[in-house]
Amino acid sequence: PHSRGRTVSARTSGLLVAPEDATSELNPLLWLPKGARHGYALLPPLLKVLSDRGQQNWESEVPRLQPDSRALRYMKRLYKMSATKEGIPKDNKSHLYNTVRLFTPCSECKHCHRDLMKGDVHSVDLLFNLDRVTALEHLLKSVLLYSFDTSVPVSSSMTCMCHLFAKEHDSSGQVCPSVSHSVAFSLHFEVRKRKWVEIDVTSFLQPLIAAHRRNVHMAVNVTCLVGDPQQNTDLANPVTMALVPPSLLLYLNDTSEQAYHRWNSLRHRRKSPGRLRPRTSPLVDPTGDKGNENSQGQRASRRR
Amino acid sequence: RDENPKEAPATTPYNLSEYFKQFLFPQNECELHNFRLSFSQLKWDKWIIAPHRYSPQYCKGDCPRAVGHRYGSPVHTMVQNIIYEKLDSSVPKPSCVPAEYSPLSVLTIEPDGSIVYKEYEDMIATRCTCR
Repeated sequence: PHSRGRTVSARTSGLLVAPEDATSELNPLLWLPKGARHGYALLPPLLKVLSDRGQQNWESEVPRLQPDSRALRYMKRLYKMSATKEGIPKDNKSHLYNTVRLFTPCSECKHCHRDLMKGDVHSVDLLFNLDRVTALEHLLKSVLLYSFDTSVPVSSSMTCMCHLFAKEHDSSGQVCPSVSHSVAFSLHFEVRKRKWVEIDVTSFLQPLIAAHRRNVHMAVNVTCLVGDPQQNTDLANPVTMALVPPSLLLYLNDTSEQAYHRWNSLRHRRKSPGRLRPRTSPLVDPTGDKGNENSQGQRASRRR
Repeated sequence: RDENPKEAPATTPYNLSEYFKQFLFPQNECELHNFRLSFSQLKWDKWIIAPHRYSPQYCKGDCPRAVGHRYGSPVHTMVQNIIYEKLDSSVPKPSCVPAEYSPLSVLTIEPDGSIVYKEYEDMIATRCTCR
C-alpha cells in the first residue's frame, strides 16, 4: 500500500501496468516482472479478465500443447491424494511440497533404440525442457515416472536395472555423454496391478536444477529380468517393449508470496487475524537440511 | 421524562431494546457470504483441470459503530468512525473486509504442455473484520 504522500508508479516497480496503459500489450504475461512470468499460472489470466472486464477468454488466445493422457491421469490421482474435493490442501505432515511439475520428454527425442546384441536393453534418449520451473521453486525430490503399456502381455514379478547418463552439450553443441550417474532399482511387482514405476533421480538432477539448467538431456537404459533374482531368471524382452518413455516429476517448494506455506500458516493462525505476515523469517530448508543456522532460525521462531 | 418531557425519546419501555439495537448491531451486519464458481464459467476449464468448483466467499455488510473485540478490529477502526461522524464525512467509514483466508490447490496445464499441481495462499476468505 502506498501512503498518499508517496506515489510509486507501477511502471518503475515492473508490477501491473494500469489497464488503460496496457492496451498495446495484449498478453498479460508482459505485465509481470520476468521472474514472476512463469511463477503463477493463475495470476496473468486473473489480471487479464480484470483488465478487459472479462469479454475475451484470455486462455483461448494462448495455444497450449495437450499433455500426455497417462501423465494427466497420474496428476489427477496426485491431486486427489493432496487436496480435498473443494481444493483445500490436506494437512499432511510428510507433504512438504506445495508444487509438483510433470514434464514429458520433447517429442523429437522419444526414439528408443535397443542394443540388439543383448536383445533386452531398453534405452531411450530424453530431453526435458524445464523452462516453467522458477528461481523461487526449490527442488525437494525428482522422479522418473515409467508407465506400462498394459496391452503388452507381461509375466509376473521381475527385477529391473536402470542406468542414467546426463548428456552434456560442450561449447560446440556436440553431445558428449558422460556417465554422471547410474542408479539401479530392483522391483518385484505384478505389472497388471501397478501402472507406474517411480525411479528416484533426486541426487542425479539436484545439481542441474540448482544451476537453473533450462534443458536436461539424459539417456536411460533399462534392463529387466523376469522372475525372482534369487532363483533363475531370464531376460524380460516383452517388458522392455511395454515401457513407455518416462515423464519427469519434480516435487518443489515454491518460496514465493503467492504459494501456500504449511509451516507458515500454522504460525500465522496464532497471530491476530488480518495482520500482514512478515516473511523475513529464514525458510526452514525444504529438504530438511540440518544446517545449524536453520536450527537457530527454528529456535528463534519457536521462541517468537 | 418529568424534567424535560420534550427531550425524552417518545418510545414506550417495551420498544427500548429496539431503540438501542440501532446503535449496537446494524441490520445487515458485516459477515461472510457464500459464493461458488466453476472455472468453466470463466472458460478456463481447458487449462484448470481441478478443482471443478471453487468457493472464494466474500465479506459484505455494515460495520457497527462500536466494533471492539467482536471483529478483532484495532482501536483505529473506532477512531476512523468518530472522524467520519464528527469531523470529516469524506473520510470513509470502516469497511467489511476479509480477515483470514485458506489456501487452494490447483491442477493446471501449462502452455508447454507440462502439468503443474500448485497450492496457492489466500484464495478462500474464511473470516471477516471491520477496518
